[in-house]
Amino acid sequence: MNIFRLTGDLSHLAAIIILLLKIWKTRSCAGISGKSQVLFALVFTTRYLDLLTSFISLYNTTMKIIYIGCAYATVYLIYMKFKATYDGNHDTFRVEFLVVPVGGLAFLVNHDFSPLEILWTFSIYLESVAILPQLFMISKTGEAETITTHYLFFLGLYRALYLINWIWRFYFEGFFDMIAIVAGVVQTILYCDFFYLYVTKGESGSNKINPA
Amino acid sequence: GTANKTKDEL
Repeated sequence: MNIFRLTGDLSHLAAIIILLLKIWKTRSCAGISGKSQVLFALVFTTRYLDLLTSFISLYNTTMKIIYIGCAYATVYLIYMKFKATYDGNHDTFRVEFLVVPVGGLAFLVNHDFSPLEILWTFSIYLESVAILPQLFMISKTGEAETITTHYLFFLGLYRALYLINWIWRFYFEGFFDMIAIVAGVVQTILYCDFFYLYVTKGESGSNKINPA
Repeated sequence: GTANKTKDEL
């Protein structure tokens, strides 16, 4: 464990908690893409199956359980409890255009052709594009609530910190995982446009960002 | 191999 991975995990946890609390406290999921949240729940489910097969550390197990729990709680709030506030008309990204190619790629490019490894690879590839429905929805509505932009900021920051963690681990441990790195670079690039808006609009104090 | 080592990450 290094400081970059730890702050990355805490940034990820912050994003997940910020979103869950926002929906719970405002009792509304307006402006939130339910599709992205379903994809994240799928990412955690397929990646953390090793909870059943191997124990790495208390931290590792605890965080995985928290991530999975919050992901499903968020999906529940969006599609069940606060269904009336779900903005289905703007959450129209065709997720099958993400899941099918990612599923195919996981079969073609992986470290080991075993079920657990293919599911892990699928989750790595899927995570890199899972935010697209949310970014698409924001571009359609033309605005995002401040709290949603904070959620996206921490979510984007977490994988950017992981990129530094992988540089650190390559340099100090001679360890690298090309699949995780390439997917992490793609994932972080997708946030660049948003990061630019978040920083520039954030300074001007306007409470809504309007992606082009 | 290195793949197993990734699995200590979230």
